[in-house]
Amino acid sequence: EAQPSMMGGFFNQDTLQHRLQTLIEGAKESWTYAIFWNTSVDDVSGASLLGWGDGYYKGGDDKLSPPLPRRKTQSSAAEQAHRRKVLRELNSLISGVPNGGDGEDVVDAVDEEVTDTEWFFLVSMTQSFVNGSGLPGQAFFSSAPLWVAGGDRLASSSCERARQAQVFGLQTVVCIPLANGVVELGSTDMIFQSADLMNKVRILFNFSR
Amino acid sequence: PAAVPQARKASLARFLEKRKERITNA
Repeated sequence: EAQPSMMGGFFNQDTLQHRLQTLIEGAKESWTYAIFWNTSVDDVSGASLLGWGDGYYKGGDDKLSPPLPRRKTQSSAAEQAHRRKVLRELNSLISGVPNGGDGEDVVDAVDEEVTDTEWFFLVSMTQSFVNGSGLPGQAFFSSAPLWVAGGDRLASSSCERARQAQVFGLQTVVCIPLANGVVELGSTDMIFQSADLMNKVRILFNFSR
Repeated sequence: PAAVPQARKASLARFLEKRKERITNA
């Protein structure tokens, strides 16, 4: 039975976004983000690649809860200045207007603190995983979900992305392999394995079933 | 920003728009 291309035909970015949003907003757990990593083959090397397909960022309690003692990993003033600069440049890139503004509201939004999880999500857009590397690659190549719950488990992972996730305040990262990619979910909460969630991902993202 | 390929632009634009909404509505 033919599997449609995830990024082609009817499975375009709009439907992908809709599915990621449905997954997160409809979940009983509090997920911070969902990413779809799309599989492809590098034309030159022939290597298998998992690259950014699309993502939905909901956010966590890092902006909504009362101030907590700042984690040792919480960004410094210099790091915040860097993040804001990058965000301003990204706004320019998207809007096509120097300094990224279509009005004061955009400038104000850019000047708000860029949280650790927002930054982790943004950096994810530049990442890819070759031949089974990283949590998404491991999940895809083993055809088995990876569910890493707990800062300690993330921090001690052999995977750079998992360690990075812990540094940026995430407590749970899940990678669920599909025919043409991987759905990754992350949360600042500790969330234990749920068969319901994995079934929901497979129903939402496997069109041919 | 230079590391963000054209294909990511839609995701990025959506993220920035949602972020603006979150901050405006906070």
